[in-house]
Amino acid sequence: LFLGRALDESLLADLERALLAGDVGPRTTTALIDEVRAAWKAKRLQRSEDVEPFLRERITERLRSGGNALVRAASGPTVILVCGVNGSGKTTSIGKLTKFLKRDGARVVLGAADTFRAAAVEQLTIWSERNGVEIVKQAQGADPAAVAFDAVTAGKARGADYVVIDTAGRLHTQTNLMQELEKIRRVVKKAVPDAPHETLLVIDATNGQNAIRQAEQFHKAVTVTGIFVTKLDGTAKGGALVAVRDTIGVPVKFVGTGEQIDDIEVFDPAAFAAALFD
Amino acid sequence: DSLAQRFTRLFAGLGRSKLTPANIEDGVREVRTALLEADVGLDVVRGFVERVKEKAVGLTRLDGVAPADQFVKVVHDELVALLGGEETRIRWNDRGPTVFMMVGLQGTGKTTTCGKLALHLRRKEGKKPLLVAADVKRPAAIEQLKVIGRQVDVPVYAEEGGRPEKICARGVAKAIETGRDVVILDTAGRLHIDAELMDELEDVKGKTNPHEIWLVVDAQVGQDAVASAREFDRRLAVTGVVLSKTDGDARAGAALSIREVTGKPIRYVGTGEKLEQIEPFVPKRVAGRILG
Ligand SMILES: Nc1nc2c(ncn2[C@@H]2O[C@H](COP(=O)(O)OP(=O)(O)OP(=O)(O)O)[C@@H](O)[C@H]2O)c(=O)[nH]1
Ligand SMILES: Nc1nc2c(ncn2[C@@H]2O[C@H](COP(=O)(O)OP(=O)(O)OP(=O)(O)O)[C@@H](O)[C@H]2O)c(=O)[nH]1
Ligand SMILES: [Mg+2]
Ligand SMILES: [Mg+2]
Repeated sequence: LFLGRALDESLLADLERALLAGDVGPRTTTALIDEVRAAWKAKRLQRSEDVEPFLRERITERLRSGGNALVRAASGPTVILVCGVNGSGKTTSIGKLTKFLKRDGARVVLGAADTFRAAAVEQLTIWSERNGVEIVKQAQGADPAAVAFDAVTAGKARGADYVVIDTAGRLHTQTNLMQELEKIRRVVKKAVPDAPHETLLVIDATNGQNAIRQAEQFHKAVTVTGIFVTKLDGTAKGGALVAVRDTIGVPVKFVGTGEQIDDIEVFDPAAFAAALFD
Repeated sequence: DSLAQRFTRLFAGLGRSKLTPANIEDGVREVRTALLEADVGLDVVRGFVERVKEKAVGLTRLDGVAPADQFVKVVHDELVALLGGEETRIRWNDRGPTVFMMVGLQGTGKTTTCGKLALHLRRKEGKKPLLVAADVKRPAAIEQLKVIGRQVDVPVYAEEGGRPEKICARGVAKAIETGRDVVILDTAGRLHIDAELMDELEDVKGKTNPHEIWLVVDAQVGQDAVASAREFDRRLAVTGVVLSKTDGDARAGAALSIREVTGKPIRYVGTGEKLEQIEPFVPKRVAGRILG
């Protein structure tokens, strides 16, 4: 893309366009391009072909720290609480994550704590059947915190390695629903004091700058420990994740790359940064 | 802060003196940043900013109104003009049921919007809709539409498995047979770059000749709005857009991008998860939120 070009402001303008087109956002983009310009003026960057690798490395390094490993419980089941806005891909991601966790023979129990949306429990039940794992559920309209509590206690009693809890989609602007999510977390803590060990925020890669608001508000409500970015198999680049990382300091742990059970990957910051320039 | 507040600061030193090309540049830079933060498409921002500059320079000959307020008005009016200005009433079919086809990327709110549209048409237009479950892939998608159908008291046509275009054709036939005057096809979410699935949508269109093909777009969508809307429109000749999840705080710049790039009007906005929560699109409201 930048071979045989002069290292000048027009090259920087093209890089800026690539970042903006990938949803990196104007402020983060300006900060990154300023870093490039500073390195260029200080003669640390001399050739045009070094600019993109330099920029990729700046982005990778922002995303890499903290690693991408799941937090594990010291003993008993590792409880994973999954949350995020409507339609981001939570239920499907849980279906994929379950198979991923089962690779080493781990035993997984699912909790269907979305008791509100039409056929949400049926949807997760199909994923539990595809994985051959048990699912804890109650009647439509039941208290989501009660289902979460049941799932964790059942997982503990049956010696499960993981309990993964699905919650209803909610917009971070819905105060009562954010309070409901806080309550689910508190109740899960009652069942197992260190739980939830992992709180995954599912973010749709097609989202623009609002992803940053989502991350801030969900983090405030329930202390997010990892991000699962979905739909990276489309043309969206998920660039808002750079600012999300800068804002809440939480690492991206998983990537969704499709609608099937195997379409999950562990997050690779270098690959993510490189894709911004494809 | 809102764009208006930023302009007020920018032009604070000018008092009642005129806008000059130099200070318009600063204002224009603020507009560009604000629109990008609001997720308006990159190329759409460029074109929009050029038009604002032209109109603002034309204004420097006017006196009397504070420069900041003049500038805000130019930007606001330009946005409203772009977003609105089109007759968007539904044209009912007089030779059989009016067919609506709902399409879009995964998770944008199509199924929910189908339910909202069915309820709206039943209650507000006295129609007798039939919902058709054309998503045979997503786990429990058919069940989801059936539950929604019960909630809005509208029948649902569904088949277990089979091809979407055949199910939709039989759904339309069923509507004719049972005296339903509206058919709403709920298709599966898909990527605009999935050629096979985009072909499938063309097949559904070919078999049912929809009068309205609405692209359901998530208000939170970023730069990807342009590529996806363009491709859905290229393949299907979309007749309208529904912007969902506007009850959040996403600035919804996609509304501007899609309108600009496809020329298609936004017909309705989704304002919540409940099936009553759909409203006709009001350009001024979306213009206001894009400007923050
Ligand atoms: N292409 C693609 N589609 C995905 C991915 N992850 C999820 N989806 C699709 O996105 C849509 C929504 O997925 P769900 O799992 O129902 O999302 P959710 O967050 O549970 O939705 P709510 O519970 O309604 O808030 C479905 O059509 C999924 O198949 C992904 O990585 N790639
Ligand atoms: N807050 C809010 N949520 C909405 C709105 N419209 C839809 N939703 C929610 O968004 C999520 C996805 O809605 P669906 O109707 O399943 O989306 P879809 O486009 O049919 O999804 P796929 O068929 O998987 O592509 C659900 O949780 C809905 O309740 C809206 O206007 N506001
Ligand atoms: Mg779900
Ligand atoms: Mg659907």
